[in-house]
Amino acid sequence: GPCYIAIANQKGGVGKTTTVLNLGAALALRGYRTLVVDLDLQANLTHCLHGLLPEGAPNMCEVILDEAPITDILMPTSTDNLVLAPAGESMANLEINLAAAIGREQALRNAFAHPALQEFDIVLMDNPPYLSLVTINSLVAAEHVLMPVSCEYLPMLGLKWLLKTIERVRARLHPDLGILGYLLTMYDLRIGITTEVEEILREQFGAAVFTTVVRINARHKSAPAEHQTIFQYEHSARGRGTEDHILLAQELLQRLHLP
Amino acid sequence: GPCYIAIANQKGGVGKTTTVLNLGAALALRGYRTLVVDLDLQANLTHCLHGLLPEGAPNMCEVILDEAPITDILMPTSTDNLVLAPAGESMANLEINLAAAIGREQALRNAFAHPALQEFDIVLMDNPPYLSLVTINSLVAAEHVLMPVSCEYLPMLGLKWLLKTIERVRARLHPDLGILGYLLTMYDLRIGITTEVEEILREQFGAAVFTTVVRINARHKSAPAEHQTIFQYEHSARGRGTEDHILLAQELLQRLHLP
Ligand SMILES: Nc1ncnc2c1ncn2[C@@H]1O[C@H](COP(=O)(O)OP(=O)(O)OP(=O)(O)O)[C@@H](O)[C@H]1O
Ligand SMILES: Nc1ncnc2c1ncn2[C@@H]1O[C@H](COP(=O)(O)OP(=O)(O)OP(=O)(O)O)[C@@H](O)[C@H]1O
Ligand SMILES: [Mg+2]
Ligand SMILES: [Mg+2]
Repeated sequence: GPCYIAIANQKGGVGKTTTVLNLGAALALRGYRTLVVDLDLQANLTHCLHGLLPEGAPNMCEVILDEAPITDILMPTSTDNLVLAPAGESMANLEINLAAAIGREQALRNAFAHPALQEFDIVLMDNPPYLSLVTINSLVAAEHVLMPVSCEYLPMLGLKWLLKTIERVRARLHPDLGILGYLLTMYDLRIGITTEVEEILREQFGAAVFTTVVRINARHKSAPAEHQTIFQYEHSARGRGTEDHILLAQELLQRLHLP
Repeated sequence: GPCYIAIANQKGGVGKTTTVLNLGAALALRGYRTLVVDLDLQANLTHCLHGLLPEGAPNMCEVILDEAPITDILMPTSTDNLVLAPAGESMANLEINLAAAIGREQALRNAFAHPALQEFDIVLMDNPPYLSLVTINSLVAAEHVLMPVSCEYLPMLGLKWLLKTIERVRARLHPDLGILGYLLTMYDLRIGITTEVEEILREQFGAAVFTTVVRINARHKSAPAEHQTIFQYEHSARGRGTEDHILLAQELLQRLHLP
């Protein structure tokens, strides 16, 4: 079956959505059948790939809460091999309803047990900027977790809590959850904090910090307006975001020992 | 009594904490006795002004949930006239415990009824990157709400939900809640998206968009490592962040018709 990867960091605005979107696209362009799952009620990933769902449209909320088959909501995207499982308006009530559900922490993993998901090679999950039941579901469903960290001081503070949460999930729910690594984002060598943060993280986490970094790039800020991946928006093999995410996909596959 | 302002936007990483920190400092430097309240369990504001609280130290959680007097937790800062009401570890359980509390939406407003708060001129509240009971408490306790929006595409998408939430709070809990305005942050004229976002917001919200913008400035990313405000970190009247937040304080006072 597919390799399930959660992209998580409760600090806001570190590049989680941008990573799921463009890493997903890079893997799809290499021929990996890739599913990207939007678990954030802000539905930013859904907006980047499609736009807002019509009001009342089924989405990941119904899949997690009502056990709707995930195949009901899968959407093709303008990138071959890249499929979206969208978030929608009903996600606003997901957290509170999930709190009372039986098997509330395994709901997503159970949803992924659908046989149709065997068609995928890789599943990437985008998480909201807080540690919640939805995030726990994502960690329980995942084999690995990748943590984007933007090159600034505040995002480093939250890593301790995130690691504590991962430890708890491992101890109580999912011993096989692995840390795939840390990804430096918004990397800007013009400013000193970038190398400071890089040094701190490589010192603390060693080889778990990806060699590939995602450089600061204004096009990431604009591409969502066009519902485009960075590959479509830059439309050039030499685009900075294009290069970064091609290298990121390559390094990810190496770390996973995938061809 | 003091003027209560909630700084809110559920999109992550738009500059909420940076705004509370440095707007608070700018008002304090002008002689306004200013209280900044950290309502985010990430406790970034607390870290910017002080550092992490010792484990088990009372914080806003005990004030909101257990009705501990807010005076128990007030901390002076290295800026005259600037006082911090910190967040701490116990905030992780605040949301879930608050859900069952009687008068759960007015808990913060009740905490602010403490006579000692009459000593302050302005109270700024920093919110977490999601719309929750804690954020509702902040909106119920506030007279005005200020919404930072970074000059990128995705942060604009969430404004609709934020405004819907504000409408609901007004309709059901607090009719006098006013929108103080929208603040453009991470403003960078070198990239096209900045003026695009500015035009969209000024078109949509008109004069409610502050004239003052907070420019992109790497020093904001570093200052928290030193537990300094931008005024301390730049240590120069001509510093970009210093100028921006002096102008921001000035415009805020004009909009509030305060001297
Ligand atoms: N490398 C980059 N260079 C410049 N801007 C970037 C980069 N990566 C992401 N951005 C922009 O920064 C903002 C935050 O990124 P993004 O929304 O992906 O973060 P997030 O962690 O998913 O945020 P949230 O916590 O709200 O879910 C977005 O406007 C995005 O377009
Ligand atoms: N004008 C600016 N220029 C450059 N960087 C900035 C600016 N304002 C804030 N930052 C940096 O951007 C990051 C996000 O800002 P901040 O943490 O204040 O946002 P937030 O909305 O409070 O985030 P969260 O949603 O996680 O609470 C921080 O690392 C901060 O130092
Ligand atoms: Mg996101
Ligand atoms: Mg913050």
